[in-house]
Amino acid sequence: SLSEKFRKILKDVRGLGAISEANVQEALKEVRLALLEADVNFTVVKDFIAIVKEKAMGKEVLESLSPGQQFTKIVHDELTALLGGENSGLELSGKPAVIMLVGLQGSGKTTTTAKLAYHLKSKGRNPYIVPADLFRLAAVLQLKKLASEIKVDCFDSEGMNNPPEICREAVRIAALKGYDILLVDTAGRLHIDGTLMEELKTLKEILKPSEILFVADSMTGQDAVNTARGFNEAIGVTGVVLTKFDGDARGGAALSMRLTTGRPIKFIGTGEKLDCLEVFHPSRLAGRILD
Amino acid sequence: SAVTGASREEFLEKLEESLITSDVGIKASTEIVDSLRTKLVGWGNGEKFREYLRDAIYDILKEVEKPLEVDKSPFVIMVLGVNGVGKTTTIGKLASRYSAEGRSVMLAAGDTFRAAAIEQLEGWGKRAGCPVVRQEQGGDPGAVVFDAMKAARARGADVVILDTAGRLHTKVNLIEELKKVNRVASRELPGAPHEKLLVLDASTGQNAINQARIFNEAVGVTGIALTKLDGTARGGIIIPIARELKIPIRFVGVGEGIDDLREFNARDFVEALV
Ligand SMILES: Nc1nc2c(ncn2[C@@H]2O[C@H](COP(=O)(O)OP(=O)(O)OP(=O)(O)O)[C@@H](O)[C@H]2O)c(=O)[nH]1
Ligand SMILES: Nc1nc2c(ncn2[C@@H]2O[C@H](COP(=O)(O)OP(=O)(O)OP(=O)(O)O)[C@@H](O)[C@H]2O)c(=O)[nH]1
Ligand SMILES: [Mg+2]
Ligand SMILES: [Mg+2]
Repeated sequence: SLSEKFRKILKDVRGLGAISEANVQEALKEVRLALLEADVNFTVVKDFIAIVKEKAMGKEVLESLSPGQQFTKIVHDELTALLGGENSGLELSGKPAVIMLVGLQGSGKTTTTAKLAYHLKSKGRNPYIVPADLFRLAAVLQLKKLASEIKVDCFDSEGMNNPPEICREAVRIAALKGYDILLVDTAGRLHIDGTLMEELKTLKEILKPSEILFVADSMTGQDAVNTARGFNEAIGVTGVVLTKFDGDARGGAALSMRLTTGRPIKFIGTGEKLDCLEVFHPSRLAGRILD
Repeated sequence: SAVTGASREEFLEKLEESLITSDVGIKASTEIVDSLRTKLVGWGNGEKFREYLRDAIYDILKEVEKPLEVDKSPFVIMVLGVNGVGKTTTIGKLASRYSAEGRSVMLAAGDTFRAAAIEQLEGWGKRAGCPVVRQEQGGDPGAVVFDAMKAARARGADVVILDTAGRLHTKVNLIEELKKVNRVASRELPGAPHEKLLVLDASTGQNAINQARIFNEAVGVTGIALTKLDGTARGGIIIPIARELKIPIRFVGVGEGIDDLREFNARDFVEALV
């Protein structure tokens, strides 16, 4: 493990005063290796190493900690600070409040839409699920089935002509029937697909969402920077949901997404069942990335 | 123009960076570029370096450029992989491809877990014009495969493609279920599944290596399909997988349409990567 490597590298530092540059360089090399193996973006790693080096250089080794532990703590704390930060609750202003779920193909948007509805219902809200993916085979049926599993009402998108029409109609019905939160599932798409990114902008204009959640796979590699940037520049992301966190992917892509969008990671998906949605804890992911 | 000492090192570092950012991984990227370092003493041209890098990667990938030979009847393909990578869509594309070759294709809806998975595959069956053997959601996938093997023999199907539920390789019980489905197929039809096709998403990072290792250990993977190469991800993860596991890369997915499937070509892949 990384902390064990730091302990070995820095075991002779104690008693010599502050950590020296040579000690730090070797330990930083290990950090760089660990972060790249954990799928943190190449450039993000560079910037992170620079920050950690500054924090570690000249720092007095505390009497109560071995230098290896000291260094581990610096790296862990810095990573936690970068991953976390601002309030990661859901912004639910609006009558009804609208949450849009967007992202690449297969990332887990449809499942997460149902999970969020379940989460909100258990908090006493009255959510309405809106399937706005008319492209993927049986996508509307998939969300309908999930909605019925958790006994949340679902807009009937069958027979509607296009996603904008669905969204307009769903907003109208929600106001009529008094649902207080709309959860809109959109089709997976590539950030480089101009036409589909335009469609997303159109949906945003119709829905005026208080949350646009970028649903991303926690096993995403270096490309996370590109996709997060692409979606953020097109429609502005308000939060990130990392799915399939129940696997063994180290999850370094999360750091790329957090730093690229500047937005908080709000939830993690921890399984296929609809109660498998948890609030994100930065220090937990930091530990996993550094493992 | 000549690339001298300092700038040559810079250039090699840039090449290494381009490999890492394509998900080749730090270990493989460093090893590949290091082997170039020793070979390239004295060569002085940046573009020449890139060419040598391409050749080095091509040498790795040409070993796994082995198209799938459908040489038995019925030829059974079991499609597996983690959640959301494109298994069901890839099956639709394969069904269309093999039907166009004049073969009779049959699909088996082996994902009995996920909502609307059966209906999604039935949709692809309609598009490709081939029958889908199915039971009910919540049922035993082994029972579906059993039915499919019997139906294939009875109807004289040329190709049978088994869809399975997405499953994380870390879920021991789901890996056991996959092994069971594999056993059912081989009991009903000796030699089946003739191809165990692992589907990997090109945007996946280093975790793809774990996926390949564990699925291979569980059922023996005989081919890989790399999907979503139409995005900006380069899919470099197949390089460490090729080096370590030597599993043939059969297909690449380049879109969501029924024709968006190509046979893997090592030279094309390398040209797009570096
Ligand atoms: N293990 C696990 N599987 C998940 C999680 N979230 C989603 N999945 C699975 O991932 C697969 C894809 O999920 P979907 O909800 O269909 O993904 P999507 O983003 O809507 O896909 P498209 O609409 O095609 O873009 C399904 O098999 C889900 O069950 C998670 O947190 N953990
Ligand atoms: N852009 C692009 N999208 C693809 C490709 N292959 C599949 N997809 C999309 O990826 C999403 C998931 O595809 P599925 O076929 O449902 O994936 P799966 O592996 O069967 O998913 P589960 O059964 O839930 O595990 C769908 O939106 C597909 O259209 C590809 O090559 N390129
Ligand atoms: Mg979906
Ligand atoms: Mg599927």
